[in-house]
Amino acid sequence: MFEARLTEGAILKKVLDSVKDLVTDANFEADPTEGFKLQAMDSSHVSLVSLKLHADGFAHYRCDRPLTMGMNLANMAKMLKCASNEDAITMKADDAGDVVAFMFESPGQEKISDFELKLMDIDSEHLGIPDTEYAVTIRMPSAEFKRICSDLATIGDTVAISVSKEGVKFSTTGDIGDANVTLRQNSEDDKEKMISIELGEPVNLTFALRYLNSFTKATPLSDQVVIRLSPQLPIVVQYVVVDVGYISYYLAPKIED
Amino acid sequence: RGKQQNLKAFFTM
Repeated sequence: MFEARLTEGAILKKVLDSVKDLVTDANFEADPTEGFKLQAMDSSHVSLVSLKLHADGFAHYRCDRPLTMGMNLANMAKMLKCASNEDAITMKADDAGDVVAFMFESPGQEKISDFELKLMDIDSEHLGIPDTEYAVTIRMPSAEFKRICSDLATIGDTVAISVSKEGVKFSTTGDIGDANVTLRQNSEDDKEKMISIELGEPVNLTFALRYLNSFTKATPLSDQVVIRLSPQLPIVVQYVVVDVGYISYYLAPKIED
Repeated sequence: RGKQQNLKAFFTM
């Protein structure tokens, strides 16, 4: 059987909000040692989301054998919306069962809610993501990245991200004109405001803003976002929830026609 | 603007 309790249930609510616009149906994998995982591509196979909540990130975690649970994410989100942000959330499933149970407990235990979501069989392709040394690693406030993506999307459809010793430049162009936003590394002691750019070699890649904007739905999970880039490779946009897990998004670049 | 590549071109099945 599988049983996992998150004292801070709001994290699971935020995780669902971070994936449900990108993916309709997905297989969650519960693993005895690794934890609770999901890997899924969007329907056009342009982007991928990979999330993991570590087994020891849960207040209680029991998983006797690996378990695959296919869920409709919109329906899962409907149920999790019924949990209050302060609630603890426990997930439970039997090895051969066809439902997953969600239990919400209010902090004072005066309200206990039980929801059962029907599981579904989903054919999914699992992609092997090679371990790569990226040419560039950018760490910046997640709210700043969200702001840049949403601002540029009002001007154009794609963003060129170019990274050099000068900093990281986000550029777009559209019918009404152009926009460029440049960020420079800072020496902020305040970790939330830190901008750091590790540069192995300069990179210039173009991505669809629609997907990047969808990734920023994970902003409430973390004050900082980590962006990794290499020439001619998908971008990685990662939000780390300290001591709990992470959600990583991959997006294939656009190339010249 | 530009041709969107497929993710499967980068990652192994």
